[in-house]
Amino acid sequence: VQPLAIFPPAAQKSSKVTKIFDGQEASKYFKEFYAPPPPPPSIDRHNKATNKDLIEPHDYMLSIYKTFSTAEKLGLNASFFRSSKAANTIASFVDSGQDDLPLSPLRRQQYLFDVSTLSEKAEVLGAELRIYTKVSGNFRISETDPVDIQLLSCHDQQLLDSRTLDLQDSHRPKWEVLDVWEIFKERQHLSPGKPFCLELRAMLDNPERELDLHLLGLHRHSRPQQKKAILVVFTRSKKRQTLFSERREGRALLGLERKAKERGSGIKASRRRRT
Amino acid sequence: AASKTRHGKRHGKKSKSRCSKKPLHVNFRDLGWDDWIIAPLDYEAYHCEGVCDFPLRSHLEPTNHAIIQTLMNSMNPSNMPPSCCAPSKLSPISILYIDSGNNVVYKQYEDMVVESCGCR
Repeated sequence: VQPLAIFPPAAQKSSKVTKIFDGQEASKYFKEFYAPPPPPPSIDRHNKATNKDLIEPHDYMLSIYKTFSTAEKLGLNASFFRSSKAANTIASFVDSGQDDLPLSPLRRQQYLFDVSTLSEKAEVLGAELRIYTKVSGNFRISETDPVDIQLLSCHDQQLLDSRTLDLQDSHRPKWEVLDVWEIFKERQHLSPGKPFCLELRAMLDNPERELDLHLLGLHRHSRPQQKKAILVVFTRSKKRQTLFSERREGRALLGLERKAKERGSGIKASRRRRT
Repeated sequence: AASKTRHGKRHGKKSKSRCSKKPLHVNFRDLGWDDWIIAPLDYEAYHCEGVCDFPLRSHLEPTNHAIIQTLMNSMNPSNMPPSCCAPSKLSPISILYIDSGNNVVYKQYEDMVVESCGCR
């Protein structure tokens, strides 16, 4: 788990986590906070295989939930934390892009995100791409040669953000975070309803060349769900939304249809009960 | 008037308690919502229960309407019901769920936990 630190606006930052709690209460909450994430739900729990059982939330989303729900229990307003960007909704979208053949060199990757469920009315306060890197053991490079991972717009190849990889500690897996707020806002405005697309490349200086992304562990083949890249979008909706609106948006119907297949004619009773 | 014990409580017919918050355990599994809510699967909350009878206590922060309705009820109960005991302050909780596009979403939902009850 990549821990998510709590940073109240005026508080000073310590090495890892800002000290906002005191004494025993702090140790209790941090124990809970840093506890390993709960095991993924089993596929056949009570013979009820649902979509939820097939979707494994990224550790980052679990971390967000744990942090903010812990803050709530302490009476702190989660929206004040820097990491939340004052958002009251944080949505994650898993990359649906595909690589070419596994053995061919991978110079560039296109990341695709279906963001159609995002409300157009919500105010976007931030967007970031989180990608999982693990430098290959075969990759040897002198310490003086930095490797830049660069993010480009699929639309016009404009450079959006770049990050120099920390090669001192490069063989440990790491999540790199790239800011895509500006391009996301622009794309949402210009091409609503279309998948959001970003292109990634890794550059090596002297001589300047594009690296094979396999060397940075960025290939997608046999990558588990939880290690897939995610686009995290921070929004704030002024409209007070009820729980039932989420319930209405398709999931209930999907669930009913699935259960109907499982149980045959049981759907009518189920629908009556829900109504 | 009903006879009272030495602690001032009424004998016989059980009287309804004044409007206050009572513990409420919410279980999303029981509601059948665990197919889209990841966490929390349950949480501790409250519900409001009890009567708003005359005279209304100030901690119930009655609305002006509730004061009038309660007064009218006290004068003629058959013509006017007492005012309603309802949540007067609520707080949010965080929910992690799966949306219709199978994306994992964190949202802070307003008005999920009753903090106090009042006469409305």
